[in-house]
Amino acid sequence: GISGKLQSVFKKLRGRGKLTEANINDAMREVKLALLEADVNYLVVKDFVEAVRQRAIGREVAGSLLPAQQVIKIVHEEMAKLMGPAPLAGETGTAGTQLNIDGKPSVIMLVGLQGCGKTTTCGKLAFFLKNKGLTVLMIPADTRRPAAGEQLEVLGREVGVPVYSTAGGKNPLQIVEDGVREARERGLDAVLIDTGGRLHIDDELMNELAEMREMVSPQEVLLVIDAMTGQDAVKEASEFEGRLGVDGVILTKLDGDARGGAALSVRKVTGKPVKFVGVGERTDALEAFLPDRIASRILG
Amino acid sequence: IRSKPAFDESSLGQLEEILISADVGVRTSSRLLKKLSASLAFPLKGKEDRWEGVLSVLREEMLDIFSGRSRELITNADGLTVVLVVGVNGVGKTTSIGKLANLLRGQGKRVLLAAGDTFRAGAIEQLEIWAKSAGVGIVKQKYGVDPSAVAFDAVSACLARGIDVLIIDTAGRLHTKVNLMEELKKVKRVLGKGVPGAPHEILLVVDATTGQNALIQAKLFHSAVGVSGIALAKLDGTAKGGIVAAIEDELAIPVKLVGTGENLEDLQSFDPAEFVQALLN
Ligand SMILES: Nc1nc2c(ncn2[C@@H]2O[C@H](COP(=O)(O)OP(=O)(O)OP(=O)(O)O)[C@@H](O)[C@H]2O)c(=O)[nH]1
Ligand SMILES: Nc1nc2c(ncn2[C@@H]2O[C@H](COP(=O)(O)OP(=O)(O)OP(=O)(O)O)[C@@H](O)[C@H]2O)c(=O)[nH]1
Ligand SMILES: [Mg+2]
Ligand SMILES: [Mg+2]
Repeated sequence: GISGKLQSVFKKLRGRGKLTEANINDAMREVKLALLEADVNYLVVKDFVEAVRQRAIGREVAGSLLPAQQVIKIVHEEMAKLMGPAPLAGETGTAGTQLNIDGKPSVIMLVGLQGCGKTTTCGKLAFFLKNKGLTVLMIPADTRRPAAGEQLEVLGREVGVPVYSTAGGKNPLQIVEDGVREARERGLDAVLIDTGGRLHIDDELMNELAEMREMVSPQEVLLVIDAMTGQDAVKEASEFEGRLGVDGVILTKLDGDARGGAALSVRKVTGKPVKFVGVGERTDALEAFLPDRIASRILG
Repeated sequence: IRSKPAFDESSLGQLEEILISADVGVRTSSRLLKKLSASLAFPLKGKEDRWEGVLSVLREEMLDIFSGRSRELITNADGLTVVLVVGVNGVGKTTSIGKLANLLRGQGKRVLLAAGDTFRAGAIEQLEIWAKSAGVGIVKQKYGVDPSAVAFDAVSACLARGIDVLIIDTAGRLHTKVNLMEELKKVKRVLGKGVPGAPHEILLVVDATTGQNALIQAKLFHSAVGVSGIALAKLDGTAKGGIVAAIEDELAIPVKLVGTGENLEDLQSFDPAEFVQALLN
């Protein structure tokens, strides 16, 4: 990984002295390559490497830290700065869920591109909240994908959380309005809205989400992002943040070997925290996001 | 940059940005740019040191990556053609199968679908709806049944009904999951026993928004079952799908189909010239 590459860049450095500009350039090139290979966005990499370079310039070949280790330390620190702190125990949102669930019901909207894992994550979150002692209702707001409703219903049965049942013909806004009203009338704690996948450049569908948000004032709008997303992560995240407003991110399919550089790009562009990660297809495969774990993964 | 007459470091940097931002990846991009620098080292008639000229040389080099391989779907000259559709989770396999069935039926072929995803919630119902839209039949069993059993069942049905093309849907699976890749190998073996040479086409569906991981996906699926073609889905988004340049460059697997939307007709043959043009824009 990056450690090995940086070791060989600085192998020729002997004894004390400043890291030369040549040393730094070689090292920065390795950092850049590692981040690009990890799918971090090109422009995010540029800014990141520049921040690292500024801190590395003029550093003495210090005491016990080898130059490579010094640069790695700076890289990790800059990454930690960017990704934000790990949630401290007890400081993770209401009732330890990392989510704002103060509403009655607290409305959580899942949004994102096609196929990133929204419906499956909806089932996982339902399971998670139920295990925290909350009463939950899931709303199947995807009227376009074939059998989307069935998919959510199967997940609902699996985790023992009801899915709002809607006689056909309603549009997503109607379904959500009725479902949230039902949850409010029943005094439920939380509502999870599974929305249909959409392109961030589809004006009509992005407006639909904005209207949905306007209508139910969700406590959480969570952008679901596939961990294998490449350079496009920046465009999609900035559109969702700009047009809709996002409160947090869920990174899915981290059980694979995608490096997950999209996490860095999305964080940089939206400033919003990754709250959870999906680590499998089963409904219990949801974990809290740990920033230092993704840092090591991205650096390889 | 367009007024800049010379081809220099900053132009090289801009080209690198175009390629990397398109997900072409570090390795294939630097290979392309090295070749480009070499081609432009010799002053070629003056216009090549202008930006348009530079782009046209890069375009030629990229087209070179895509040259020399057939992009036709493989058919079985001796009878039933079996197409196995594979790929990681959520990339667009089931939807692409619906579209492909429609395309082939439009060519006068008799098509049957097999619901080989017996795992994911709603998978069978989803494919059933696509079969209906495309006007083709479907073979399915219960959830939890071994996908190889569904594949075997489907082949029998096809042979009995004089079907021309059988398209088999499989569950999304990460290439890192050994047991799931073994399951896929078993499906392939069972198909081969049912029809000589089956599956004749193994299509790997790749999501155009995927970054470098798509190359690893292609490598592992290829080494597990052999991939004869790629369907690049979701090219209607802003992602350029440049990773297929790396896949063709390193594995020589042809991209055959492109998904350009969520509806039945949103499937086209892959056109390298059109793809490269869009990528370099
Ligand atoms: N391995 C793995 N697979 C996942 C994970 N999350 C979701 N999936 C799978 O990804 C695929 C797509 O998941 P869906 O929940 O249907 O995705 P979606 O975003 O709702 O899709 P659309 O509604 O069509 O936009 C399914 O095969 C899921 O089982 C995860 O964390 N790991
Ligand atoms: N915009 C766009 N969306 C697509 C395209 N192809 C598929 N999709 C969408 O991507 C999502 C996932 O498609 P599926 O066909 O369920 O993907 P899959 O690979 O079968 O998923 P799993 O079986 O869960 O692994 C759906 O919302 C599709 O409508 C495409 O070419 N363009
Ligand atoms: Mg869904
Ligand atoms: Mg499918």
